[in-house]
Amino acid sequence: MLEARLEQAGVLKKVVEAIKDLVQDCNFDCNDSGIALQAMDNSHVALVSMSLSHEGFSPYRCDRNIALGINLNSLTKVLRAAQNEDILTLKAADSPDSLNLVFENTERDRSSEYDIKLMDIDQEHLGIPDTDYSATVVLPSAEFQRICRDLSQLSESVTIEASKSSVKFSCSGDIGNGSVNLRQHQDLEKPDQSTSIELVEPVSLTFSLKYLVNFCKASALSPTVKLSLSTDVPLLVEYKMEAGYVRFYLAPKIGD
Amino acid sequence: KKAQGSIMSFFGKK
Repeated sequence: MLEARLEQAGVLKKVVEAIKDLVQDCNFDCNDSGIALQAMDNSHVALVSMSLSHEGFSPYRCDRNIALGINLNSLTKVLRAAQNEDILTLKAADSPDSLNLVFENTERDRSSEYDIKLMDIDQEHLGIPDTDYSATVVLPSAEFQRICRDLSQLSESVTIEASKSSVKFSCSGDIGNGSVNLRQHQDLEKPDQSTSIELVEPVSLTFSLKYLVNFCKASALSPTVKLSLSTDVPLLVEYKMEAGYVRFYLAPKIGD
Repeated sequence: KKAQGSIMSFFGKK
């Protein structure tokens, strides 16, 4: 059986909020190392991979591999009943029909209990190869969100160019064009506000802004986001959590 | 115009 107690329900709320517009139904794969999820969007352009390590729970118990097939809309409805600061306990049997969720406030004088029906989801897992990326950019997640939102007003796609000292996001559309250039800089007082670039070789790749705007719904998970780029390889957009991550992969646009 | 690639052409089925 699965029994996992999360100190802050907000963690799961934010994870679900981050991915629910990209995927509707998915399996939460639970085993002794934690809870993981991998799912593609309907059009097979993007892939989300989420991991919550057992270390993020206390206690955590899962003696067998259990796949929890969940409709994320339903889960969102139930999680709305939880405050971010509530303690959340997830429970499921070995071959479960439902997932049990208990929310307790920090004073422990209120507890709410919900059961959510599970579904059989036949999901194929993709093998994500280890990649040595040509460029890795870390920037504030709010900044990335703003850039994607702003540029999406002008165009469907953005070209991301990483060089040694800066990263440039540019687009062109019917009404004109726009670009945002971020120079590498270190903010010693607020390290989360820094922009850092690790470069093996310069890259320039074009991606759909619709998907990037969607990924940015994960911004609440982390103050920074990491973009990993290589020519003709999906973009990796990673939000790190205290004991896990949400990673999005986005297939590039190809051709002229 | 650029065409949108599919994630499945980069990551194979397990």
